[in-house]
Amino acid sequence: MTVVISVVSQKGGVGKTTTAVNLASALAVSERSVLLVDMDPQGNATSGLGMDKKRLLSSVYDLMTGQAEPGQTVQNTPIRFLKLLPAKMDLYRTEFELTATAHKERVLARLLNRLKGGYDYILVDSPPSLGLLTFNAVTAADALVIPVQCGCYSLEAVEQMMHVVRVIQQRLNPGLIAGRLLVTLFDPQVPLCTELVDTLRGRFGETVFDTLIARDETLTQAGKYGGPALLQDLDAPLTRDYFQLAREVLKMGPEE
Amino acid sequence: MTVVISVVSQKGGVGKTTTAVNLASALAVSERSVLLVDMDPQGNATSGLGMDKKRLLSSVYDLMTGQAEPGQTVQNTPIRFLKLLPAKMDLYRTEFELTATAHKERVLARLLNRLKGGYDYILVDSPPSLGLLTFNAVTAADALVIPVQCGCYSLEAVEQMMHVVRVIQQRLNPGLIAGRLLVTLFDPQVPLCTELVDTLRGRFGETVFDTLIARDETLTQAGKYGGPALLQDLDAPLTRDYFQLAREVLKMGPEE
Ligand SMILES: Nc1ncnc2c1ncn2[C@@H]1O[C@H](COP(=O)(O)OP(=O)(O)OP(=O)(O)O)[C@@H](O)[C@H]1O
Ligand SMILES: Nc1ncnc2c1ncn2[C@@H]1O[C@H](COP(=O)(O)OP(=O)(O)OP(=O)(O)O)[C@@H](O)[C@H]1O
Ligand SMILES: [Mg+2]
Ligand SMILES: [Mg+2]
Repeated sequence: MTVVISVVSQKGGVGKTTTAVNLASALAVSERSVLLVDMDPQGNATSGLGMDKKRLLSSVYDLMTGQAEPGQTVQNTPIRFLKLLPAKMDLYRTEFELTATAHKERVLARLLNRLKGGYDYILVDSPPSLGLLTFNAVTAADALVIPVQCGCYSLEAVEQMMHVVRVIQQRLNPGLIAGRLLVTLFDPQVPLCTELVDTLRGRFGETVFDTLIARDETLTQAGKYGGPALLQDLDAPLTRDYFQLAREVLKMGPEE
Repeated sequence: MTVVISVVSQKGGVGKTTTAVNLASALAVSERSVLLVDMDPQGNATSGLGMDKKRLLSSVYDLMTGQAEPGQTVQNTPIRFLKLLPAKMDLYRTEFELTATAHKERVLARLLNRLKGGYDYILVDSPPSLGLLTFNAVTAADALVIPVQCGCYSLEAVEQMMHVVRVIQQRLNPGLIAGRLLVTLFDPQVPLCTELVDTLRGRFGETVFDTLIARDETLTQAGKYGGPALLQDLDAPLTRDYFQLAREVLKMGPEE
C-alpha cells in the first residue's frame, strides 16, 4: 500500500524542498522504498540530490505531457532506497500546455497510479504558487505536509492554503486527509516562534506535527546545494529533526 | 519622469515583499511620491500596509481585467507619500483568465502608463513564480531589483531569473535596464553569506547593490504583519539598511 505525501505551500521559502528532500531521505534510510517527485520548475530537489539537469534525458514535464515513460525518467540518488523523478525549467510550460486538457488537475494522480506498486512512499515537492502544478500535487496526495515558517505572513499563508485544500478535497480528491502543519525555521529564542506554535496548536490541534524543525544555519550553509542533511552530518540538528518527523509519519502509516 | 521598479524572483522567501514595502516606505519618507503595486495573489504587501482585504471594493485583479478604474482602487497607507494598489486572492485567476488576451504580458504596463504622471516611483511586488503576473511585472519595469537570499539554491535561482529577464528584454521590453541584485538575509557570521557576496560581485560586478540587507530577527518578529520597519523602529538595522538602499536607488535616478 503506497502512501502519497505532497509537501505544499504557496508561501515561498518556508522549507518545502528542505522538508521533501530530508523526509524522503530519512524514510529511505529507514528502509522504506521512496520515490521523490520534483514538481517545482525551479528543480531545487533535483539539484539538491546532485543531478546535472543538462544531462537528464527526460523529466517530469515529459511525463506530464506524455512524451516519456516513467521507466526512463526515474533516477537513482546517493541513497539506496530513494529514487527521484527530476524537474527542469521546462515544467513551467505545463501551466500553459495543459490548460485545454480534460482533467488537467489529475495528470499527476494518473501518472503516480502507474508507479504506486513499487514504492512504500511517494513524496512530492511543489512550487510556491496555487497553479496547476500545486493542484496536481494536492489532487494526487493521500496526505499533505504544509510547512509553516516562523516569520511574518505565516498565519495568512496557512489560512489561504487550507482554503484551497478544502476546495480540492470537495471537488477533486475526497480521499485526501487534510493538511498536517509542520513548523520550520523554529528558533526558541524568538518570541514570534513560540507564539506561532501556540497559536497553531490552539487552532489546528492534532494536525500540527509534534516535531518542530529548528533553524540550523550550520548545516544548510555547509550544504550549498541543499542535499540531504543526513549525508552531510548525522549529528546535526536538521538531521535529528527530520528523523523525528519520519518517525511521526511512519506512525501515521498507510492505515491512517 | 516616473521610474517603475519591479522586485522579482521566482525563488520563494528571498525578501521580495520585505524589500518592496521597505524600499517604497523609505523613498516616500524621502518625500518622493510612490505607488506600490501588489502583484502577488498572497497579498503580503497589502496586509503589511495594514489593509483589511475583505473591505476592499476593488483590487489589482479588477484593474487587470478592466472591471475597475485606478481612481477607486488606489489606497492610502500609513505613510503620506505612499499609495498602494492592493491585491487579493482573486489575482490567481488572472493567469487563467488572461490566457486568450492579446498582449497579455503588457496589461500592467498599459495600466501603469495611465498612472505614471502622478508618481516619482512605482514599485511592484511580484509572486514567487515565472507565470503571467511576473512577466507583466518585468515587462512594465524600467529597472528590476532581484533579491538574493543567503541560502542554498540561491545562485541557481539568480541564473534562472536572469535568463527569463534576457528573454523579456529581447521580446517584450527592450528599454528595461537589467536586474540589480540585492543580497538579503545577510549574516556576516555565516561563511556562505560572505562567499555568496564575493561570487555575485565577481560574476555580476556593478549590478550588485553595495547595500547588504542584514538578517534582523528582532524587527521582523515584532512586526508580525510585515509592515514597514521605519514605522516600528527607526533605529533598527532593517530600517537603516533600506534607507541606504533608497539612497542607492535615488542615485540611479530616472536618467539612468
Ligand atoms: N531548518 C532550517 N534551518 C536553516 N535554514 C533552512 C532550514 N530549512 C530551510 N532553510 C533554508 O531556507 C531557504 C528556503 O528553504 P527551501 O528552499 O527548502 O524552501 P521552499 O519552501 O522549498 O522554497 P520555494 O518556495 O522557493 O520552493 C533555503 O535557503 C534553505 O537552505
Ligand atoms: N532582513 C530580514 N531579516 C530577517 N527576516 C527577514 C528579512 N527579510 C525578510 N525576512 C523574513 O523572511 C520571510 C520571507 O520574506 P518575504 O515574505 O519578504 O519574502 P518574499 O520573497 O516576498 O516571499 P514570497 O516568495 O512568498 O513572496 C518573512 O518571514 C520575513 O519576515
Ligand atoms: Mg522549494
Ligand atoms: Mg512576497
